[in-house]
Amino acid sequence: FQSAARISPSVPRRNREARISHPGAQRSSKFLKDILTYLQPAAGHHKHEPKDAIVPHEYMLSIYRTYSAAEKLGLNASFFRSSKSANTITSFVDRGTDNLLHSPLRRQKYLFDVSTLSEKEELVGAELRIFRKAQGNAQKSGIYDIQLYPCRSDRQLNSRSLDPMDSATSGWEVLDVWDAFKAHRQHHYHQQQRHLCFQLRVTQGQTEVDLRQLGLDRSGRTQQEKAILVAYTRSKKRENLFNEMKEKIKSRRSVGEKEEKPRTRGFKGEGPRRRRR
Amino acid sequence: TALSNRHGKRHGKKSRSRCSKKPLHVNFKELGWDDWIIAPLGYEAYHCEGVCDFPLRSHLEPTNHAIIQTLMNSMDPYSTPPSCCVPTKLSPISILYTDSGNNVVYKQYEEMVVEQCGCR
Repeated sequence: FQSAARISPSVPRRNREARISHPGAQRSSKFLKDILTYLQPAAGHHKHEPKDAIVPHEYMLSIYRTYSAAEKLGLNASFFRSSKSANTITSFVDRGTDNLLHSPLRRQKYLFDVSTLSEKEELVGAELRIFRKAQGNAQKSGIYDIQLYPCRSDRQLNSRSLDPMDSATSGWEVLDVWDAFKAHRQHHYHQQQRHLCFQLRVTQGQTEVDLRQLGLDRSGRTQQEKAILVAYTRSKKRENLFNEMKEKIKSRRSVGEKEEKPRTRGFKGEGPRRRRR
Repeated sequence: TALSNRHGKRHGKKSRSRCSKKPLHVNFKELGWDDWIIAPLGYEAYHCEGVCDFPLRSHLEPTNHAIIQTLMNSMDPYSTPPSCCVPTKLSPISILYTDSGNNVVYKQYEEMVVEQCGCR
């Protein structure tokens, strides 16, 4: 998948300057100037270096591939009904870790920073996708019950069965968390609660199972094997591509200010060289 | 009186193509957007170019206003400019990108590709 590669910015400097001096750019709004400034090499040090490259999950790549292929075939509107009429699908990568001191591993907390999801977007679906690694020594009897809870409540959100034979092969367990996500947004709208937290446990009969037995432990996972929370949203108004640019500029600016702060301390009237000293 | 010969071309004026869709390739890397757009690397956006002169063809789907303006322009080009050749139908494209929190997002952006041009 060629397009998935992240390429570091390498637009020649003279091309960028030429663009800035274009008469159209001179008439541009402050925002357009921001964009052009952002494109200049001086601001470039805030851009992601290749080492920070983000590896998209195969699920997101397959969504992109499928929907863009459908678009080319003109299957646009009808096709999107299958994805709950969403026009935006966001994946949040799990930030939780397993406590290695806990043996056996009975419960796991899955943590997602959902602060970037705009309140203007209507949430039309959400699912938690957890990768389960194949286990060679799987038990051959009894059905497992995968159960999901909010971290601060005992009210079960969702459950599904897992056949012991299935645990012999790797795969993704998908759990619907739409209601929980909706409730989180309603309750924490004004509190700006950043994280959404789920707790997972698996039982066989009445007994809680060691999650390692089922290949659910998270140590040594690659980026693509980490659990993701997938949010399906629909824009309430027509989307403007520049909204994303605005957000990027804002976040880069805040990173830049943090980096600049220590350097700007000093007496009034001092030049940059003196302040650095 | 229309100031054109039997081939529809104006006398003494350099002939320009009629309003139509022309190629326009967008390269996200050249825009400097490749640090947040994962895919596609670029796409064919097209653009509209050409003149909207009398008589307007039906496939250009002119508005009533454009018909009047074009007629007035044909009678006196100095008093009224020709109507504008602009996109009249656009289609969306899918974009996979990273948001400000470095989450991978798929979004379908409306009105990205010119499908049809017309006079407005």
